[in-house]
Amino acid sequence: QYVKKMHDEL
Amino acid sequence: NPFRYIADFLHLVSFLILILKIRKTRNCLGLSFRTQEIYLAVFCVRYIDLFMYFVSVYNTSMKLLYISSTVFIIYLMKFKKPYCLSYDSASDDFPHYKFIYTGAAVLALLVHTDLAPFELGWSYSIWLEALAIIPQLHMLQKIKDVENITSNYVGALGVYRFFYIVSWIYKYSLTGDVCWTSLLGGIVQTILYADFLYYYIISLKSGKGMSL
Repeated sequence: QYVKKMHDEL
Repeated sequence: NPFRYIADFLHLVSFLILILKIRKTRNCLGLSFRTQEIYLAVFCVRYIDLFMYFVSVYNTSMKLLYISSTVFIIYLMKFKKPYCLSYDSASDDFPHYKFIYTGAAVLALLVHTDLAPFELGWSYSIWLEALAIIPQLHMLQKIKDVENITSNYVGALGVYRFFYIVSWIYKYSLTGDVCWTSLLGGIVQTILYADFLYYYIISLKSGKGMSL
């Protein structure tokens, strides 16, 4: 999977 | 997580304060264009994820607001008359390519979330943001002009990252998760802002002293 983690912070 | 929302809101408020201040004084004296340019680079690199995944309407709209506010500030400083006429490029001379863009790249290679291209880019944006205030700090020390940099702006920008640190501690207490890249970058950023605030207060005092 290319996107390992979703960054929910800005 | 309330701290994180306070931080996001403060960040947004800081853009608004700066835009209103430029329009009110009708100039951009004392403001570093290089710092704003780095902010834009930070957002463009970090928010590439707008094209990769969806988090929430809040997340997407805030990202778009951050990018558009910074583009607008850059437009005011560089192209919009009369504001752009007062831009002091001679004093805004911190070698940002050499030290900020390159320095952040070195830091991202040392401290990052992952070696995947997107994660490296994301980590790079964290370090870039941490160092972004340096050209403004350099300019403030050089010309000591605090007309446009109001205490509200410095406060909002400086406190915003501090609230993120509080939010990360809160998150850690709940889940045990900690992102070292964000945390270290945030600490460096907060320290630089504290330094900035220190010079800002000194300049403010010396300016007032002269007028008295």
